[in-house]
Amino acid sequence: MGWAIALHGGAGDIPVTLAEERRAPREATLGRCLSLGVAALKANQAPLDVVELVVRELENCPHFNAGKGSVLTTKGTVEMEACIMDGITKNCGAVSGVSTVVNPISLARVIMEKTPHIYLGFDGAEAFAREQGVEVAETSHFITQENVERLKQAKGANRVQIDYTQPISAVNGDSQIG
Amino acid sequence: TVGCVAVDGAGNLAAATSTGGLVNKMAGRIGDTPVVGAGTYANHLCAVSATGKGEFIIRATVARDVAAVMEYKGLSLKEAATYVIDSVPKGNAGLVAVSANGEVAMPYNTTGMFRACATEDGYSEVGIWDTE
Repeated sequence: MGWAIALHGGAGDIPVTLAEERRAPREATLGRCLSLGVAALKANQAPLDVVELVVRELENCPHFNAGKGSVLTTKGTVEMEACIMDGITKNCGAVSGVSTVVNPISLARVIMEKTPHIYLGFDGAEAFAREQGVEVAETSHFITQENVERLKQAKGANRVQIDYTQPISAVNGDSQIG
Repeated sequence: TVGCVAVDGAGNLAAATSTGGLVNKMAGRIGDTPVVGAGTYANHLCAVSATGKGEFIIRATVARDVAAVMEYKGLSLKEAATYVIDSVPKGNAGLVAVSANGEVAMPYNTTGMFRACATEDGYSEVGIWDTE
């Protein structure tokens, strides 16, 4: 049936009343990344390169929860994670707990290709990123005002939220429900 | 969370997922994205990238289960992906997947999922909510 590509920018309680100024940039980015991936497949690039290329583009967009625009931990910090996997060889790379790596998906790929391991986390992953010359940035590069507000809302409602859960009034009960 | 899955004309597959995790998560919390077989998986049959509430996706080993259901129950990609997403408690998961023969599936059990896809036979889609 030939080549195919699919991408996502997160699932959750995305209200159908989402304001146009929040919906339009996200849909435009999805369309742009889709075109990027299709062009790469038509140019006979390997699927592994195509998925890394598209996810890097999505990480660099502040409207999605990854890379720039990542949501914040309860401490107000950024802890990003990523994973990449090749189907035929089942080679894979994964990373967690990085706070300065601009494109975590590319670090995951370097872990897959240049270490005997699959998964590095936190300080070890940060050190390996620097050793390999993977691009890093100040934490402020990743934090958006919108996500500072979202953290305040989540704390106020004493909840953990997935990407687009809408704020609700304070609730009693387990703070770990989404 | 963002993700991409792709297959070329020769049936080579790959999956990639990246995320900042959950708003207000505890420091040190690991979600589904980097857990191979939960949020991200690819083999010779399909490539899968999941999104939603990581704790539910890990428990359901969502990405690996799509491939396993295809392999052991002989379901198509669409049937397998829908079966797996329906197995996750409502409101917590979505995924995008492609198969070695170029099929695409993008099921979710949340209100919406930012998604896009294209196939060689000319079909393409960009969406957030149910189109029906």
